[in-house]
Amino acid sequence: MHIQQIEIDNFKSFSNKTIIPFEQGFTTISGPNGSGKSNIIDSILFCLGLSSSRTMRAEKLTDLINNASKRREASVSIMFGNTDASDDEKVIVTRKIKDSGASGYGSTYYLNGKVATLTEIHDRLSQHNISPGAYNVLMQGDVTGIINMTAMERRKIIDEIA
Amino acid sequence: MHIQQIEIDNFKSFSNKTIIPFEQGFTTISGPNGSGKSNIIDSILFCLGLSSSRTMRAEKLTDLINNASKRREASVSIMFGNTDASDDEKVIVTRKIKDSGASGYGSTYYLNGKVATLTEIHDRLSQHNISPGAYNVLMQGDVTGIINMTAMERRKIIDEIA
Amino acid sequence: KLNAFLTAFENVDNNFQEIFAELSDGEGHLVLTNPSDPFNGGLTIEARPRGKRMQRMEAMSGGEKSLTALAFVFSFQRYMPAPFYAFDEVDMFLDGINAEKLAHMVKRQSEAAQFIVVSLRKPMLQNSDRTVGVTQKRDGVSKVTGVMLQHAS
Amino acid sequence: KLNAFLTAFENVDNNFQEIFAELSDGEGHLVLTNPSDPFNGGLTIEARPRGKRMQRMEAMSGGEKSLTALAFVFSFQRYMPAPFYAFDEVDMFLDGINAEKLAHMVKRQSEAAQFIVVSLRKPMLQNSDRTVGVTQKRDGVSKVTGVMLQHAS
Ligand SMILES: Nc1ncnc2c1ncn2[C@@H]1O[C@H](COP(=O)(O)OP(=O)(O)OP(=O)(O)O)[C@@H](O)[C@H]1O
Ligand SMILES: Nc1ncnc2c1ncn2[C@@H]1O[C@H](COP(=O)(O)OP(=O)(O)OP(=O)(O)O)[C@@H](O)[C@H]1O
Ligand SMILES: [Mg+2]
Ligand SMILES: [Mg+2]
Repeated sequence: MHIQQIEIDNFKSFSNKTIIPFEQGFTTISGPNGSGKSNIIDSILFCLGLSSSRTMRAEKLTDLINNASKRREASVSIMFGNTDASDDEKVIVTRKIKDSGASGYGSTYYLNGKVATLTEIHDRLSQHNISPGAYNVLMQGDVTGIINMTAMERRKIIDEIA
Repeated sequence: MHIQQIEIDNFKSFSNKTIIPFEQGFTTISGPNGSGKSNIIDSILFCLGLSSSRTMRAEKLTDLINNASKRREASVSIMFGNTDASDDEKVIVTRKIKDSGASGYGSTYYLNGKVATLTEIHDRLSQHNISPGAYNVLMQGDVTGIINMTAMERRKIIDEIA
Repeated sequence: KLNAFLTAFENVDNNFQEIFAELSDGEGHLVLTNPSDPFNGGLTIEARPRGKRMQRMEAMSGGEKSLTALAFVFSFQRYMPAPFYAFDEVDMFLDGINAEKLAHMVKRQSEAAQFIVVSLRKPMLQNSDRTVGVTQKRDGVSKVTGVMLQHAS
Repeated sequence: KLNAFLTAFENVDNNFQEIFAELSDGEGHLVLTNPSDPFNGGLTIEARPRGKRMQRMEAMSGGEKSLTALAFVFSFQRYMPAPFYAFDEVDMFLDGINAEKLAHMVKRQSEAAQFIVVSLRKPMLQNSDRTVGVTQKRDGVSKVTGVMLQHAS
């Protein structure tokens, strides 16, 4: 069970719809400062509902929509699967945000194409040990955070997984 | 006016008396993790009274004394001068700490070999724009600190130098 | 609830001792500041790089802290394995030798789970199976360029 | 007191605009959140890397934030020049190109002041006049090894 593909559309610096295939094993992502590497990590956090807008460096959710395009909606879709699994064993999680200007904004989750609640997404993912408390996503600066946190905060990490 | 020599004796990981000569221009310090590079920077902060024990990663001042040796005192001496200046134009700042166990500890400053108060040291140094508020010493992690500080804290940096 | 915590703590501590020994050249362990009443205390990390004395994490060098924190994260990851891990530049403080050790550990772990690691460091890139390149032209639009396969070795 | 502050702020802002343009490929300036009553407000940094929109520092990438923060430090250093500067691994977040730009700037600045810079990065080491090596054997005793002179170029 691994990420087979991440589709990023109009999210942060990815104004073009971008499909990135991923394989099992050990993949690195590299490139110049400001090119968009951390934004790919943010897209995973965004899609799977693993964090708040602040940890994706946005003041509010609509800041995550590409700011250079006229289009005021963004979406990220992640396909999970097994190499030898059939297509109906794949799990596709999608999240869209739409900025309706004065009338606010909307965020919708989809599980395999059907609208789902964040709770349904989290339940499905936590069966595979994917959850905010799992720390399976380490953001730029998180290592320093673990070093600098208080002893109490560090103990709470164990509470989360107990 | 530049640092011509730093003499580190029994301070942190420098259990042997170490004399490091410095020249004008651009000097780099390099070596493996944990070898003692930041400790050299700490020795400058310690000697010139530019920080508290916390920013030198010690819980209390006596933690700065080398913990592997029986000797319970440490000192750092910094010689400032000009390349073409005579010996009597040099400025030597020295600081010693002595751990007397149950009876406490003592920290003494010296200016050109004579006992001086921290205020006298600071007055002498601030004539050359060397002071804690000057930020001329950037420690490991300070850049992140400037990024993460609040707008109010950042403005206070300007208050310090106004 | 206390039992659940103590079981988790013990497992994570065992993992930490093993992983820390592998990553650094020393030994470390986790410490509950209030062992009789853990929820009223915290968790600290004590480690002793080889040849040095036991010290609390706060006193270590930048690279040593980084390695210790990573060993800690890997310890509870190993307790609750996830199908994928995504790391964003976790090798910044490490010198060449430690960056290499970390890359080897990720390579070994990647047989059991998928690792997606953002890095600018050669040891990490060279130990990975493939590298996804990200670039931007002057217009600020991110673009994923080809996937570079590393030498199979 | 207000005048002293505004004079300092104006000078630092001018320095920042110049230094930021030199270090990054864009433009930036300092902003007082409360210009009519500065002591009841803060200071934020707005910058626009070339081709991108103006953004507050918090939204930038790791390397962009680092470069911006360094430009800020250099701006008030230039206002109140000190005889020496000591930097401990300030180039950690920077990619190869930005690390090179930073090293060139330090080299130029070092004609007027002494720079002592701890670094593990090649661009920084190669641009310096000399490198002081620090090592430790297994006994944890720090030792300064010879000074390596860079190629004069
Ligand atoms: N909503 C948005 N629209 C367009 N661009 C954005 C948006 N949000 C962020 N960006 C841009 O994305 C860029 C940052 O990308 P990212 O943080 O992924 O860089 P990075 O490759 O991780 O760089 P580094 O190596 O410095 O960490 C910034 O320059 C920022 O201007
Ligand atoms: N009082 C002390 N006595 C002996 N050793 C000490 C003392 N205080 C700190 N140390 C040791 O000094 C070492 C750290 O040195 P320092 O922080 O200078 O390393 P560094 O070269 O900057 O490494 P890095 O590249 O990881 O930042 C630590 O391993 C620590 O154990
Ligand atoms: Mg980044
Ligand atoms: Mg250091």
